[in-house]
Amino acid sequence: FIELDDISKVYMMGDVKVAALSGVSLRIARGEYAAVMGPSGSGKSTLLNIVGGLDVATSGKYLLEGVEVTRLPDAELARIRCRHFGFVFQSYNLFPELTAIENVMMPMTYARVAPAERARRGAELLDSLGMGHRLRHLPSQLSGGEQQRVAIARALANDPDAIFADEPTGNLATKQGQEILDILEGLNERSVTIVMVTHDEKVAARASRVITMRDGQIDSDRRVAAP
Amino acid sequence: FIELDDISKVYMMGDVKVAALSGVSLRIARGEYAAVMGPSGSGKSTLLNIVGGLDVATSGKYLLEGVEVTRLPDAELARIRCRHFGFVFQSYNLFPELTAIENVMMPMTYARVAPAERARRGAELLDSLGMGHRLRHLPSQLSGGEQQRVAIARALANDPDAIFADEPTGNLATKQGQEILDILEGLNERSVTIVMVTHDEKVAARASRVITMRDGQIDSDRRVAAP
Ligand SMILES: Nc1ncnc2c1ncn2[C@@H]1O[C@H](COP(=O)(O)OP(=O)(O)OP(=O)(O)O)[C@@H](O)[C@H]1O
Ligand SMILES: Nc1ncnc2c1ncn2[C@@H]1O[C@H](COP(=O)(O)OP(=O)(O)OP(=O)(O)O)[C@@H](O)[C@H]1O
Ligand SMILES: [Mg+2]
Ligand SMILES: [Mg+2]
Repeated sequence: FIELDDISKVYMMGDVKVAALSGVSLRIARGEYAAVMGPSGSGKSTLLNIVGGLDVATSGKYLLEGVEVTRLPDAELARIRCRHFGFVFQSYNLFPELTAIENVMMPMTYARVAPAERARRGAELLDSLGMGHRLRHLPSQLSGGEQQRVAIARALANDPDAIFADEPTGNLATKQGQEILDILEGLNERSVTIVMVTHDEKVAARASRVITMRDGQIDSDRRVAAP
Repeated sequence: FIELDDISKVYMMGDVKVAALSGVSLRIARGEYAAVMGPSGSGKSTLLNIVGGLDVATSGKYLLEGVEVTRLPDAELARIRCRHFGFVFQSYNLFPELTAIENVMMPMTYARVAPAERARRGAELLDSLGMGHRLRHLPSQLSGGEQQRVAIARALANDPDAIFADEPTGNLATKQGQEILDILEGLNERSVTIVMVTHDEKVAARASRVITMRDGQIDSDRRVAAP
């Protein structure tokens, strides 16, 4: 499904090189549930952005279903992302000028869903995440955890094949974090692929595979028996 | 030191009232180390913003050292905040157009610290938080946990009497989160007051008092024996 082949990402700061990723190789099969862990600055978000097609590697190959994605034109890449991928970013997740429900309806507009269906599905998703009472709030009028839940609803809007989530429960209390994980596990049971960056050992414990990063490289990659 | 007297905060959304806080009364003594917990949307950030003087209550009184703060002119309030308080917000913590070290030097400029001393202290604070190698990065060039650590360095810049931190370890892996907590405990031992919103039971376990919120009110307020 997803294959990274010796991927590197180097930023130039003046004449200093910052290697966010150096030589990462990875395969993710359809239906996997992988947690990505590692210290701050080890390259987790960078890895997720490249896997999700939001960022481009400086060297190495990225293949999606065997097709080299680096050769695809931008418009094609955007179309694949919109239809097949859902994202939850580490921050700055929502369009600040749109309400909660408008934010969730956004990806559906790209996928040409009819207006009535967009509104119905948007309200339903937000309601399932406990956000039914905040549909008309702007992001600035929502608490941190509420913004995070709206972002998750938006990631689910187009019923994606794969969800890439960067710290999706970072701003949520234990009980609400559990509800999010239950939702993700439910999707995984319907063979949605989940790749999730997390700092929380308890969250990683629910994945079937834990990839640990250090200094821009994969430090360990273990299958764990499903509990 | 800090006294909240029947504080309420109500937002108007058209003709719908959203009560973020309803009737909160609280006293915080100098040198306390309090954790604030509760579900998403229960009013923790709102409470912290009012206690820190960054937001104004719609009703009730707020007294600082027995002086009613709601009667102070804005400039006076800003001066107290700059000299005595340090803040770590839940997000959007840093000026996006300033580098890491410039962000940390900002509060020192307000407090009229000499340029050479600002640069020295800024570098020292960032170094103590493991950020010495990222002084010239802009926030957009930093990972989530790196941004959070720069925000903490900035909160410490003017050697404040009280630190108000909203999820300061939310984006950090366990080990780095522990280092932040060690720093905060060290400050508390020198009688810096710490008020910290957290979702993490382990983090709250290190405080001497746990305030739990629910639906805009204080649900419980317990002293715990220091471990
Ligand atoms: N500007 C605003 N206008 C309307 N409602 C608001 C505004 N700001 C906050 N709220 C509402 O007030 C409530 C409390 O918000 P607050 O940010 O204090 O919650 P919180 O406890 O910090 O939550 P979290 O754990 O998710 O960060 C939320 O339900 C939120 O929707
Ligand atoms: N645009 C950029 N320019 C320069 N350096 C960058 C840029 N973006 C990221 N970096 C650096 O790349 C490294 C990896 O960043 P990344 O965001 O992937 O880390 P992370 O593992 O997600 O960390 P965290 O757990 O703190 O979110 C960091 O050290 C960061 O400073
Ligand atoms: Mg990150
Ligand atoms: Mg909050």
